[in-house]
Amino acid sequence: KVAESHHSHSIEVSSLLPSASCIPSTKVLSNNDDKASLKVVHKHGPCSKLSQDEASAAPTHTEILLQDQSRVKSIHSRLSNSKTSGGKDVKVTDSTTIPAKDGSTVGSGNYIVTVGLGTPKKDLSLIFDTGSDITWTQCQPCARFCYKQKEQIFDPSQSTSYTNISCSSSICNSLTSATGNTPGCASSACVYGIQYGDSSFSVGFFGTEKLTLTSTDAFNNIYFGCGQNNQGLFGGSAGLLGLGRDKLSVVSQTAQKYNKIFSYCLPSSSSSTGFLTFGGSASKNAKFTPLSTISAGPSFYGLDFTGISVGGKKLAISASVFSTAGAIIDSGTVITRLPPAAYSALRASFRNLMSKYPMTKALSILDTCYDFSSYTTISVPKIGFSFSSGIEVDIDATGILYASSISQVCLAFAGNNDATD
Amino acid sequence: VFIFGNVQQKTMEVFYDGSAGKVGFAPGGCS
Repeated sequence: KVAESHHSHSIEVSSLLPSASCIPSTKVLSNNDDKASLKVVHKHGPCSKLSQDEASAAPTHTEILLQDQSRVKSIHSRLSNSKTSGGKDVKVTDSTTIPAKDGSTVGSGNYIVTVGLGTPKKDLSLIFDTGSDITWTQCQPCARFCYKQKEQIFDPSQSTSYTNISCSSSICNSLTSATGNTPGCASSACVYGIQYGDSSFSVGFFGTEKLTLTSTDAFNNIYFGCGQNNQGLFGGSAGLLGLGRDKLSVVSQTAQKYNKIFSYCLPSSSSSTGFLTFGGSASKNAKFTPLSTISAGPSFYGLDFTGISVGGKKLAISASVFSTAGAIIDSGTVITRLPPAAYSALRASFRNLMSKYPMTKALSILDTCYDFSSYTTISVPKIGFSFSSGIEVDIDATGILYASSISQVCLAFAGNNDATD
Repeated sequence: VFIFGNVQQKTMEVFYDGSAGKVGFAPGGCS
């Protein structure tokens, strides 16, 4: 429902809100020797079986954006406190010993995939997250607490392929970099703990298990967290799939087959579907830029942004604005956060080009909002990003606006408070 | 940091090659 012109998108206003029913992508997910593809759905959309669970009722847009701000705060905190994290041991029965500033918030604007765990295989819907590393699921007997999830909670005693990791094992110590917390020990079993910025957390036994991605691709002895005390905003999902750069992430653990290659497409709305593919090759029309490393947070995927264009015009932003802050790409953060100087330039240009439309009140962290209730079609300037490699990428029309309702549609960007954030 | 969030990634294929140290973006990735 989008028509393209050179520097703007023409959008039907009715298409700004998701459909009430699922309209799956027409893309055929192929699997072969080199790759394994999974369907991606929005956690709270009609394509997700979790959305039908009354215990995981969708949060409001304001709640989503507040939770997103918690995630962003925790990422900033994790980067600025990286040298002081991991000071305390964790125990299965005591969540309060986990530093609250470490890890990253799960949030609500998240996407899920379904994978198989154990022998025989149990299907579990996990939030996929490029901003964290540990994969975990809730486990029986839920020694302390399990939140309500849609699928049956995984029971390692019913799996012939589950093994606990000993706390004397060197891999147990690897949890410190993957979670930001020193692992604990219970009856010689390694105990992991991860807490997210909104106070959601998971604590449990660190073990290995068979992970089945597709009917043809399964991996034995994948390290994962078997959660015995899990509380927070996981919205009916069974846990998290960690896709960060740490050696304990699923990406690193399957590197022998997929060579640390994965790709995804997030759907245009919560009523459609996307994919997550391990291995394979990029589309022929892909533009590439180097990954960079944030020294304070090496498990994040760093990018070198150099500029922003709005409506075909490059904004006058000094390159140092981007290099001072550094940048990461994160599948678990909803709204892009820009350095303050970059955001104010983007906002001024966008407001200028959208001046014919009536503005309305802010939506949480989003301060540039419009009332489109008198329009059937709107014209929105294209927004593009440039990178140090010289490539320029225009974001899709669906990535420019965030609609709470037709009468409150906002520019889907926000600024950081500090230029060094 | 500047965080590139998931709303802005919608419908693009985002391709990670951790071994080669690069990220690719392709429009129209979901269809």
